[in-house]
Amino acid sequence: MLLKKIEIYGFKSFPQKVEIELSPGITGIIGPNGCGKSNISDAVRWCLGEQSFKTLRGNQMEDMIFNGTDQRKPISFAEVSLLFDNLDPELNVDYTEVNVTRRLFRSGESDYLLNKVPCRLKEITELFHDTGVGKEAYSLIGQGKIDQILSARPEDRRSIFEEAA
Amino acid sequence: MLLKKIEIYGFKSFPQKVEIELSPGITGIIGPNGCGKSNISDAVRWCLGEQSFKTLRGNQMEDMIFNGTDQRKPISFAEVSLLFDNLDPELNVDYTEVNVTRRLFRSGESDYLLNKVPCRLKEITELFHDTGVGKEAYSLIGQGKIDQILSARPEDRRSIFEEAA
Amino acid sequence: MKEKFLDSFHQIKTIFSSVFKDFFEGGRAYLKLTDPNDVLESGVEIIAQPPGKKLQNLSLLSGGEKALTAIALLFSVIKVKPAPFCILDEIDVSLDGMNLKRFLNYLKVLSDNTQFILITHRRKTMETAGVLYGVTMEEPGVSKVFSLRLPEEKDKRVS
Amino acid sequence: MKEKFLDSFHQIKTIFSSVFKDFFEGGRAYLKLTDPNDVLESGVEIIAQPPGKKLQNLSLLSGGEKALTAIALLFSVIKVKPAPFCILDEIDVSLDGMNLKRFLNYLKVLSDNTQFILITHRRKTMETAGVLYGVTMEEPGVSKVFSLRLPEEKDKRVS
Ligand SMILES: Nc1ncnc2c1ncn2[C@@H]1O[C@H](COP(=O)(O)OP(=O)(O)OP(=O)(O)O)[C@@H](O)[C@H]1O
Ligand SMILES: Nc1ncnc2c1ncn2[C@@H]1O[C@H](COP(=O)(O)OP(=O)(O)OP(=O)(O)O)[C@@H](O)[C@H]1O
Ligand SMILES: [Mg+2]
Ligand SMILES: [Mg+2]
Repeated sequence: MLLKKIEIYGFKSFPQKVEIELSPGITGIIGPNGCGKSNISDAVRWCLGEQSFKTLRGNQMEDMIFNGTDQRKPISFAEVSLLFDNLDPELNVDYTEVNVTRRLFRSGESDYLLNKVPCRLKEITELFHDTGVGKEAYSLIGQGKIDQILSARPEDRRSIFEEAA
Repeated sequence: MLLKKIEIYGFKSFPQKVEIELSPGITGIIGPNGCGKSNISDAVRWCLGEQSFKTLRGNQMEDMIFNGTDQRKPISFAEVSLLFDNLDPELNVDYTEVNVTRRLFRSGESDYLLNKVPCRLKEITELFHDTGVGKEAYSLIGQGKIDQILSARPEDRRSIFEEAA
Repeated sequence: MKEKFLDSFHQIKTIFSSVFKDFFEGGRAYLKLTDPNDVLESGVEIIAQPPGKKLQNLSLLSGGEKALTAIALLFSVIKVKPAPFCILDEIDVSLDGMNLKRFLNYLKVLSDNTQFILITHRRKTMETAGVLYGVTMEEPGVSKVFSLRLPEEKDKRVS
Repeated sequence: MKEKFLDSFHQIKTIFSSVFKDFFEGGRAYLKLTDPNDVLESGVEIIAQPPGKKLQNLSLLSGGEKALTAIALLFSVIKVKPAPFCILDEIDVSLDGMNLKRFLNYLKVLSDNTQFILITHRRKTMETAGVLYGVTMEEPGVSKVFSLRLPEEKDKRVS
């Protein structure tokens, strides 16, 4: 399974659609302070079903939608899609490509889509079960969060081992 | 008032006496990971009366005393001295030089000395009162702690303003 | 469930000890269950001892030593169960030059099975990446992304 | 007591707004007492708005923007009440190249009245320091300190 593309529209500081094509190996993302790098990582975490706006550095879920600038008005919804290539079928679906989308409107309504067909979060979580992908998994390490793996209490450290079991 | 010298013996990773001469302006301290840079800043904070071993990254106060290596035995006490030049007398003492020393024995006994004369911590705290020097003051910012100035709750932010009043 | 957890725990434990030795060029580190009789609830104890130093509590490690130990554990877990992709946001920030090199060498090995996306400000990390994207806010408050280096270009680059 | 606090609070507030503008080359920031009627207990609200961006909660700022805002506040307090010395442990770690330069420029101004001791891994910060000490552990586990640059050498250095 390969993450081929991240598409972001209306999420945090992305009022214009952005597509990031990915390939195997190591991809670097660089840029000045405050330009939107960590917002990309937040977009992926959100798309995979993150429910806590605090983990996404916001005060309410609405903070995930582009809030406007001096020159631009706020946008009414945010949408993030992750496109996976499923050639050697790791994901339990018949498709060779799997597209996961999450959308949020200012009204608070939030949709999930699997290959453009509306679904519930549960279906997405089940799809990625046991692959190491997901908002809890060890595959997303936020800025300044690497030390938390060694976190203070031994019982808090279990989760990374459970994910890998 | 000028901090002229930091002397460290037996504190954390300093089994041999170390003297750091300081001058006005900007002094840099560099070196590889784990070599002992932050231990110097801990030594100053400890000397000025820090009581919490947690703030000093230890589990008990005894962790402040050199604990030995493969080749060296643990040491029985730690001692840190700060030498201030008090030419335009900011500190309320008649001396032109003020030497503050803190010592800790494995037994848990801890001494403070002012110009080599034993004193209580209270005398040191009073000496530096209202100068901006001290373990609570904004003059010691630990590794990874700069963001705490903007800390989460508004009522926690007061302390830096009180210090400056 | 229990067997599965124990099985992967022991694999991670063995790899962690060896990754730690690679990273610190010596020393030793190991993982222990705080309550081996209750595998499904037990916490995990991490003991790390850089070379030449005495065994101490994790809290006495330096900023860079802690980050390196945490990365060693993360990489051990990824080695045992490779996640398809992994996004790391400035995990190289507190590493000195030598430790950064060791981290990047190990990352290259793991990137055969796992896709890594690294957000970074460090030059050496940028040079290790096959593909590079830049993010800018030419228009204040509006993020745009553009490609700085395509996959096949990596070989052509004059260093 | 109350007057003293209010007096210094207002001074810090004014300076903070201007240091923030220097650091971010625009935008605005200000301090507010959460409860002006109870000066001795009131909390302090910090509002920061980088240039071109909408007014937001501090939590939405990036890692580097937060550090820069915190440094602006620290420097404002030091300007109002200069501490004799100040030890800063890797406070430059999350700043990009431009912000690092702005930080160092301001540090130089403040260092006329306050002695700064900076622990750092950044080259530009090392170059700004008048005196430089290196810490090593040639013998594992044993820290030694040696002088890399003495005060008068700064001028002789070939850049
Ligand atoms: N809902 C939103 N609408 C508009 N802008 C937003 C929104 N949420 C966050 N932002 C902006 O995104 C910026 C932060 O971006 P981000 O944290 O990704 O920066 P970064 O590139 O990671 O920087 P650093 O190198 O400092 O970590 C903030 O300046 C903030 O104003
Ligand atoms: N009581 C003690 N006895 C011996 N060594 C100690 C003691 N306390 C701490 N140390 C050692 O000090 C080291 C940490 O030093 P310090 O935190 O100053 O490193 P640093 O130079 O700041 O590194 P970094 O650049 O990673 O932040 C640890 O490796 C630890 O083993
Ligand atoms: Mg960031
Ligand atoms: Mg340190």
